[in-house]
Amino acid sequence: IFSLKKIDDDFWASLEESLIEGDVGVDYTLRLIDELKRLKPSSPEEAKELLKERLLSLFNYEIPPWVFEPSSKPEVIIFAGVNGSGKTTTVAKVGRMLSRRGFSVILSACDTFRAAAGEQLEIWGERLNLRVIKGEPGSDPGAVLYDALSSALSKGVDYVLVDTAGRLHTKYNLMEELKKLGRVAQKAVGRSPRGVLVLDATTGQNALRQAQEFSKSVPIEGVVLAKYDSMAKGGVVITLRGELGLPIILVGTGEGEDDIETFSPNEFLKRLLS
Amino acid sequence: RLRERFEGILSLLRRKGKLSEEDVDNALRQIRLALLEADVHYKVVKDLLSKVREKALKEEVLSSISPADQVLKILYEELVGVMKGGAPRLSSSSEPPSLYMLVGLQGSGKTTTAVKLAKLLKKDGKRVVLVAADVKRPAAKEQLETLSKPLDFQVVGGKTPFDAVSSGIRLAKERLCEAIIVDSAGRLHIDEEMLSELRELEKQFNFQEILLVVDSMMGQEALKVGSAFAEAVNLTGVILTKLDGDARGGAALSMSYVLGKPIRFVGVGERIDDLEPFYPDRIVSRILG
Ligand SMILES: Nc1nc2c(ncn2[C@@H]2O[C@H](COP(=O)(O)OP(=O)(O)OP(=O)(O)O)[C@@H](O)[C@H]2O)c(=O)[nH]1
Ligand SMILES: Nc1nc2c(ncn2[C@@H]2O[C@H](COP(=O)(O)OP(=O)(O)OP(=O)(O)O)[C@@H](O)[C@H]2O)c(=O)[nH]1
Ligand SMILES: [Mg+2]
Ligand SMILES: [Mg+2]
Repeated sequence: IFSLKKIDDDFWASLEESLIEGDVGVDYTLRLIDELKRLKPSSPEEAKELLKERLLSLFNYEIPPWVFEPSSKPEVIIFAGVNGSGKTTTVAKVGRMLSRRGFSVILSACDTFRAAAGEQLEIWGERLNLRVIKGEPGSDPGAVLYDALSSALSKGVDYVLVDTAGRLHTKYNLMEELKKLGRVAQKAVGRSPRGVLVLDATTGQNALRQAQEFSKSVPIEGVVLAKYDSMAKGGVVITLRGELGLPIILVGTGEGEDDIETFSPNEFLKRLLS
Repeated sequence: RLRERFEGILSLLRRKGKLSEEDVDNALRQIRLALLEADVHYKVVKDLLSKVREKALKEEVLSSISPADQVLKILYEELVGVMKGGAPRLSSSSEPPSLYMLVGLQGSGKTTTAVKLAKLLKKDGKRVVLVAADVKRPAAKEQLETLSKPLDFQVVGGKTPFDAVSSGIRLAKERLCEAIIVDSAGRLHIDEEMLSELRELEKQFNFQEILLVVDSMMGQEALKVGSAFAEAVNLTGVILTKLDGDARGGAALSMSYVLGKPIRFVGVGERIDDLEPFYPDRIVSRILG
């Protein structure tokens, strides 16, 4: 759109479509365009620069330090999200990333519900030489977490990464189970765990509902945008940041153990505004 | 918000006696935003609403007794028309065993749906072989095995998807099974190599049906995803999953529009029983909030 010749109605219509197509959502798209119109850009290039500046200011935050080193030992991170979003694979990738940095890591296989969930994480653990604590299928996820945390505390482990079962935020009892998991962590290590929402980059406007509801069950302190290699724009994160103040911390860029990067606002905007 | 928009449109239109062209355009503007909020692709919205506009601007609609309801009826019918349901049962090949394959993006629900379909076939008295053609994902075969254990289905795998399908066909013939369901690996619609793999599988084997499994919470990407998979293989239908959530499901409309293929089933939960036939009017009501 920005290669169009001038600012006219066609330009604004194309810009609106481009943002909508990037899953930015109606509210934010109309808001951004409205703000942009008031700044009276004289050319499409200037409009692009202004929009970029506006969005960069929204993403002007530090990646939380606990992503790079534990604020206290063990740093407990609960990975939550809807079914199939990429949690288990993300837990493996983050485990690998941290262990390559020299930190000790335990992966807690707290999905005791889904078929072969424990096996899936166990295979990752073997491949990456990461310790996995799992329980019997059908056992209480809280009990598995308790074991993982006891072991982490006694061994002075730096990170406990908690893989949880996929769950739709519309299911009350599953959201209560997640709350209980947070309480187990709180009780065992004396402080609240970090909640991370794993979000599929191809998700549409339901992402906002997911973030809102999951935040009620566990303190969501960051979002991992998985499957960003799908080339989806992931525009929903603008609303997650703007409305809920959530930082996007990591981006999943494939199915391999090293396919994870820290979130780069510049890369994100480059794709969104391309 | 979606609900507010529609109630706003309705009350606005209902207050008027006869509708003017401007009234219809104002209403369509709101309807457009509502559909976009529901994740329907903007190109699909544009095309469908221009059709609605054309029909709504007919004199008999504008000066009918309740033009507002007329316009909404036209909208509703236009959307339902795009989403004609297909047969909520798998078609059978003239010569058994019938070979079916599920394809789609990572995490869309293929493995779970494969066993759901197997159970459906079993209810119809058919014997089913499940093929674990996902040789990449850790514990993919174990997942199929664990899910199908209570129903006692045979699960076969292989070193490659081609080996797995061949083994599945061989076993089905030996055991006189009427159906083979192939669970394939999740893949990106932009992964040329993985799409070629599907093309090769289609060339090598005679599939009775190839169904695209789509997560109902997908956003604008639905249009690209649908066309890419449809271009790679001859899809016979779509299965929409996770409808037990609260996603509006606009991706369903985009998919139907771009594929021209029917949505056959919907996944409404994680259990093997959680598969239902697709009803177009239900999803349209859901999209319209
Ligand atoms: N292309 C791509 N695929 C990914 C990425 N992250 C995860 N996946 C794939 O997405 C699928 C689902 O990943 P999982 O890690 O099992 O997702 P999950 O959230 O744990 O799923 P449930 O536990 O069933 O809710 C797998 O096929 C992964 O390989 C990513 O960043 N890119
Ligand atoms: N709530 C709900 N969950 C579902 C539904 N269908 C599948 N799931 C869940 O979604 C997650 C992903 O399902 P899978 O069957 O592993 O998806 P997949 O497409 O095989 O994933 P990949 O093989 O990694 O591409 C699992 O947690 C399933 O239990 C559904 O209709 N409703
Ligand atoms: Mg998982
Ligand atoms: Mg699978």
